[in-house]
Amino acid sequence: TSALIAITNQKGGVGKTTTSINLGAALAGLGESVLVLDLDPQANATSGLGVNHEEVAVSIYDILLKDTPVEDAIEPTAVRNLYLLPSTRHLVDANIELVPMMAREQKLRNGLREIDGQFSYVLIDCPPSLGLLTVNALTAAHYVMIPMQCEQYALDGLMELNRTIEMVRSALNPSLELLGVLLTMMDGRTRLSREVSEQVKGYFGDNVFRSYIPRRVRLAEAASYGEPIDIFDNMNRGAIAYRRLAEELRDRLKAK
Amino acid sequence: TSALIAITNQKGGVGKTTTSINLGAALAGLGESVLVLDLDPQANATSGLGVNHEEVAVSIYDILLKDTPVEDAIEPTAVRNLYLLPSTRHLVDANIELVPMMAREQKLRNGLREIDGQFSYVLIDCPPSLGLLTVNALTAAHYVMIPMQCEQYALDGLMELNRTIEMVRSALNPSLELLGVLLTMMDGRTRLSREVSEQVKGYFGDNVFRSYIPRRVRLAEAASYGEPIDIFDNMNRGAIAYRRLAEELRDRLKAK
Ligand SMILES: Nc1ncnc2c1ncn2[C@@H]1O[C@H](COP(=O)(O)OP(=O)(O)OP(=O)(O)O)[C@@H](O)[C@H]1O
Ligand SMILES: Nc1ncnc2c1ncn2[C@@H]1O[C@H](COP(=O)(O)OP(=O)(O)OP(=O)(O)O)[C@@H](O)[C@H]1O
Ligand SMILES: [Mg+2]
Ligand SMILES: [Mg+2]
Repeated sequence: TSALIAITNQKGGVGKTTTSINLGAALAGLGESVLVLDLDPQANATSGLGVNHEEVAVSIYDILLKDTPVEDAIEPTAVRNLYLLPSTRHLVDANIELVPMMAREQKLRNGLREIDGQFSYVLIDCPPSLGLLTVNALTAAHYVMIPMQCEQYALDGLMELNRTIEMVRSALNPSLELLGVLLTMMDGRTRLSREVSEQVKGYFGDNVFRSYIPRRVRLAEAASYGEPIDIFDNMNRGAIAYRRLAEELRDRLKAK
Repeated sequence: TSALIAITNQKGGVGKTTTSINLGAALAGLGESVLVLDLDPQANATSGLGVNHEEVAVSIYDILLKDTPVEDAIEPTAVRNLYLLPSTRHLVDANIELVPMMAREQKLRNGLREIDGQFSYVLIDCPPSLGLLTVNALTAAHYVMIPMQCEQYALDGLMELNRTIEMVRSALNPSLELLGVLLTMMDGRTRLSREVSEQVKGYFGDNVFRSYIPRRVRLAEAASYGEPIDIFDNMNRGAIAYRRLAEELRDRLKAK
C-alpha cells in the first residue's frame, strides 16, 4: 500500500509546496514512484512542476466534487517516477461547495481508494488554512509532515495544528501519525533560527527530522523555472538537503 | 472619515502581518491615530503586538458573528496612537458560520460603521486565502494594499487576487481602489528579486510603492518579542523602510 503523507501547516509561506515538489523529486530519484497531489487553489505545486494550471482539463476539484476517477487527472512530470495530480483556481469554490455534502471530510480518502498501492508515496501539498481541504488531507493521509520556518509566527500556530490533527484522529482517521516536523529556510547564522529550532526540538523531541532545509535562493529560482531543484541545480545545498531528507524519511517509515 | 486599507494577498508568508504591524506603528509615529484589525484566525498581528490571543475576551469573531459593538473589542498597544482589534482561533469557524447568513459579505463593513472617523487609518490584516473573511475586508475597505515577495509563486497569485478585487468592486464595493503593491523581503543581491520586481513594475506601473521592504532578520525577531520594529530596533533598515512607506502612503492618499 502507498504511504500517504499530508504536508501541512496553516502558517503561510513556510515551504509546504517547495517541500512537496523537492522531496517528491528526491524520492523519485531513489527509484520510488511518487505522486504529488496539489490540494491548494493557488496551484503552486502544479506550476512549480512546470504545468500551466490554466490549461489543466481534469484536476483535484473534479475528484472531490464530481467523483471523477482519479486516474483521469494524474499526469507525468519532467522527472522519471514523479507524477502530479494538479490543482486549479476552481478549487477555491470547494471550501463552500463541500460544506453541505454527505461525508464531506472523506471525499479525498474515497477518491484515492482506487489508486492505493499504485505509488510508493503520495505527497499532499495543503493550502495555508485549517479548512475542509486540509481536513480532507488529514482524513486521507497515514502521516503528517509539518514544514516549519524558524521564526516566531510559525511557532504560534503549532498548538492549533496539533489540535486539528487530534480532532481528525479521534473523529475520522485513528491511524493518522505525525511523521515529523521539518525545519525549513534555516539560516544558521541568525540567533532567531537557532532559538526557534531549539524550542521546536524541545517540544517535539525525536519527531523533528535531523535533516533540515537551508535558506537558498536557488530553491526559489527553481520554482520560477517550473523545475525541482534536482533538475535545476542538483549540487546546490538545497538539493543535497532534500536528498538527505528523502533517505531519512524512507528510514523512518521502514522503522515503523 | 478614516482610510480603511485591506492588506491582503492569498499567497502565504509574503509579509501581510509584518506590514500591518510596522506600517501601523510608523503611521502612529507620524502622529496619526491607527487601528490594526486582525482578521486572521492565526492571530499573528495580535501576538505581534504583544497581546496573548488566548486571553482575549472580545475579538473580531464577536463583531462579525454576534453583532458585538466594535468599541468593546478595541484595545490600546504599547505604541502611542496605535490600537488593536484582536483576533482569536475562534475566527476559523467564521468561514463556515458566515456562509448561510444574510449579507454575509457586509458583516465587517456594518460592524465598523460606528467607529467611522475615530481613527485616521484602519489597517486590516487578512488571512492567506480568498474566502469570506477576505471578501468582508474588501467590502469594508476603501483601499487595497498588496504585499508581495519578489519570488515566483507570489507572482502567480496576483491575477487571481485582481479577479477577486474586481468581483467585489462590481458586486459589493464600487469605491474600492488599489492603493499599491508593496515589494517585501527584497534581497537586492539576488537576480530573482530584481527580475520579479521588474515584472511587477511592468504589470502594475505607478501602482507599485517606490518604498520597498528589505529582508532583515530583525523584523522577524521583533515579532518574537511582540513589538513593532520601531520599538525593537528603530534604526534598523526595516524600521527606516516602514517609516518611508508611511510617508509615501500619506502622500498618495493626500493626492487622491
Ligand atoms: N529553503 C528555501 N530557501 C529559500 N527560499 C525558499 C525556501 N523554501 C521556500 N522558499 C521560497 O519561499 C516562498 C514560500 O515557500 P512555499 O511557497 O513553498 O511555501 P508554502 O508554505 O507552500 O506557502 P503557502 O502557505 O502560500 O502555500 C516561495 O517563494 C519559495 O520559493
Ligand atoms: N522584510 C522581512 N525581512 C525578514 N523577515 C520577514 C520580513 N517580513 C516578514 N518576515 C518574516 O517572514 C515570515 C512571514 O511574514 P508574515 O507572517 O508577516 O507574512 P504573512 O503574509 O502575514 O503570512 P500569512 O500568509 O501566514 O498570514 C514571518 O516569520 C516574518 O517575521
Ligand atoms: Mg504552498
Ligand atoms: Mg499574516
